[in-house]
Amino acid sequence: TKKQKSMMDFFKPK
Amino acid sequence: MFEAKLNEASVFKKIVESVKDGFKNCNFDCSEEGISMESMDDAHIALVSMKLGVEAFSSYRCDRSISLGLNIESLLKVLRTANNNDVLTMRAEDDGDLLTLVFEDSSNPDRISEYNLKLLNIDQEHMSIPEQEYTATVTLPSSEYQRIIRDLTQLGDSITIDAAKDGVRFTAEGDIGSGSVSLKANTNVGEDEKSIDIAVEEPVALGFNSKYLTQTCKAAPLAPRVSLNMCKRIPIFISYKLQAGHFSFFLAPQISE
Repeated sequence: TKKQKSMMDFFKPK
Repeated sequence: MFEAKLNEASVFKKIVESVKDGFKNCNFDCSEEGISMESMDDAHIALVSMKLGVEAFSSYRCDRSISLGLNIESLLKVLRTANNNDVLTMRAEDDGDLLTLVFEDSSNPDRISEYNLKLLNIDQEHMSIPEQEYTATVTLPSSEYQRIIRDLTQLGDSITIDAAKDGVRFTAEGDIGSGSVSLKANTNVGEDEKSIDIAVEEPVALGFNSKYLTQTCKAAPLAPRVSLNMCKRIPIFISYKLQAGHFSFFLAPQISE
């Protein structure tokens, strides 16, 4: 099964 | 004082139409370089990033950088009152709480409409997006991309994009069966807009929620071509080139644990 990643896993707030 | 004039209101209307389904409130950041916008959906799966450079406007003035916080639905209500070839002027005072939109009908100079939208205070963080080299880039007509996603979404709620040196394959699998669309790299001589350009250093396959991919197709009316930039295990970067700027999405993938 695949898990939906969140954008927060890749990008951090400035 | 901020004042920007677009010769075709439709450009801005198409941009706002492209974000209406996933993004509720957005800050349009105006600076001396133009207007930019960055927003993430509530589920933090998609990020939209837009830039309209000063050259996109027939006249442009921005004395001080300001953020115009707007409710997308309200903004669309106003933009939909315009004809596509109306001239649109947007205006805001530095410390004001309104955005004024003025539409001038190019075929009927006697008709001028003016709307004022209340600005919102939107607490929105900007994300630090790392510079990224993508190992696979597929550039195709945006109408073709839109059709593939629309067709495959009917079969499953997840779509895999598989880019290899000789072609790209989109696959969906669901309860009723499965489907795929393959495109081979080609160059239509004299018809560059229709070509499928594929640059792959390393084959990549990434899966996405089809609902979000559908969202990224909504921008097809903005540009004839779209590029899909991929690298293993990171968000896809889907970009439409505008005449003076870009309209892009980042979409987080589904990854096997």
